[in-house]
Amino acid sequence: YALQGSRWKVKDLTYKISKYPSKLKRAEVDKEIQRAFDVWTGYTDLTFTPKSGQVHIEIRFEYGEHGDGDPFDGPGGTLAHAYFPVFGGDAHFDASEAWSINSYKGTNLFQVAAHEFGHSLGLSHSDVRQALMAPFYRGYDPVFDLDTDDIEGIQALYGKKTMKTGPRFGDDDDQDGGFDGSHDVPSKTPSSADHSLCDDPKFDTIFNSAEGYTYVFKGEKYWKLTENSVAPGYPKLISDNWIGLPGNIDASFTYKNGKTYFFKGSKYWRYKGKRVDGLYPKEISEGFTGIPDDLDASMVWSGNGKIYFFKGSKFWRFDPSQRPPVKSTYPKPISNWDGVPNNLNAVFQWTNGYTYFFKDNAYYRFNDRAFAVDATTPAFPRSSAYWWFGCKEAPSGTIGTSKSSGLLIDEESSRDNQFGSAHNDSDTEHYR
Amino acid sequence: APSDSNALLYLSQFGYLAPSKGNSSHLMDEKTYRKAIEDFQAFAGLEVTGELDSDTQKTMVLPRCGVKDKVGTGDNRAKR
Repeated sequence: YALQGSRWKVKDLTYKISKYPSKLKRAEVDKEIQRAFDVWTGYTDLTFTPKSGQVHIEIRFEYGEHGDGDPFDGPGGTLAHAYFPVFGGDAHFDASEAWSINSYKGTNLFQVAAHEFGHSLGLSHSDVRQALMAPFYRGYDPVFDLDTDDIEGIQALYGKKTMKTGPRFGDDDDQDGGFDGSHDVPSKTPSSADHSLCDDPKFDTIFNSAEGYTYVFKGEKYWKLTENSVAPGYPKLISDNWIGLPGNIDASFTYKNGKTYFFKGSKYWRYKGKRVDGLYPKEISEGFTGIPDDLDASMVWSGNGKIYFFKGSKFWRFDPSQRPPVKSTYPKPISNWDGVPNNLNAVFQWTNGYTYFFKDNAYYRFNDRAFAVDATTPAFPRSSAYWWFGCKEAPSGTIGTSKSSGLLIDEESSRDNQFGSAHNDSDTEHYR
Repeated sequence: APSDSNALLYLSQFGYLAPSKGNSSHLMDEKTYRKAIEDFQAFAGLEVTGELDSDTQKTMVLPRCGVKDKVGTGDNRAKR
């Protein structure tokens, strides 16, 4: 799946159908549109309510040129288009198509609407052919369900569907066996800005545990991250929970064997969960032959599953299945990673599939598919304090703290303005 | 089936090629064109040949969504 880069901040969304197709009954269209929204409510906490007046998503069936600079082309060809959240979320359907309901004939309204609403929610086209978010019309499917790819995409934006049993501020990461599989439910920190990472957001290392938690290490302390801030009850002491592990770690990563590796100076440690996994520390030169001491950062890159180490202006690729594990063509300049600076502090891949590079008090989001730092608004680097740690006001001198800056400078946004969508910017956001 | 010129329009419309500017003629080298076709073939799950072969032509005339497959073509996101 691919994420466009914006999403709705609110989960209770409203919509209206401003223009109906001429050959279908309005009540039938209403029902199909609601069914299409329900595709996405089945896997998230999103709700969609029809309403008059100003709404989040406006739906229109239009012919040809219809005011947004992206005219429809008559029967066949382009069937519909929709705008990403930051551009309004509206969905337009080509009124000249033979729209149909529960039929193999014509163009099935439900299928197309469900796809378009994926865009309205922030999903781009997927290159997984069987996914709903693949760009080509798939025809009528009487037993439709979302593909895993679509589910992972929408949940990367809005989290998994939760049981509505009230707020959950639980923090079970320090209790062995306490993991219940619902750890990634977004939780709101009551006082999210009350932590020292806001004063000095530069940190040592960041990694995802095998259980799916994201941890930030800095000096002797560590924090667990939630979807948009730090979890309550942090920081804690590294030495209290990772017994035997020192502070001021240089680099870390969790490998596909589920074990987490920590690097400091000339040594490294391997942990399974929070238990040391053997006799450690060991020498980097022995366990990771070809990798230098005193690293800046490390990660497992999703592009090929190999381990990457970063130091100064250079990087090394380590493949444990090869001999030697580091090819003679390494190290290479970090400038090969388009847009990524030298002298990094940390790097990791987050659960949304992007790779994030951190330096000083800012970060860069790297798009593995395009192999470059994302060109989006606000631009990267962005403030780590604001976007990762939930600090209300980032320290002065950081950048990218405005979630709406730059929205009016690109082509798609100006199209949206021509169309005159009644769109409330405060309900959308760019995400980290 | 789309001709080369229609394929060019298609590839521009859906983000595989940078759109041409206004009324100026757009001269494009073959390598850029082949790369755009390859990108499209890879995205659509076709055999990647770089040629406007029959499978690619058939896919280009399928009904589809009007949103670009590659949002941001023309900036550095499609560089590699």
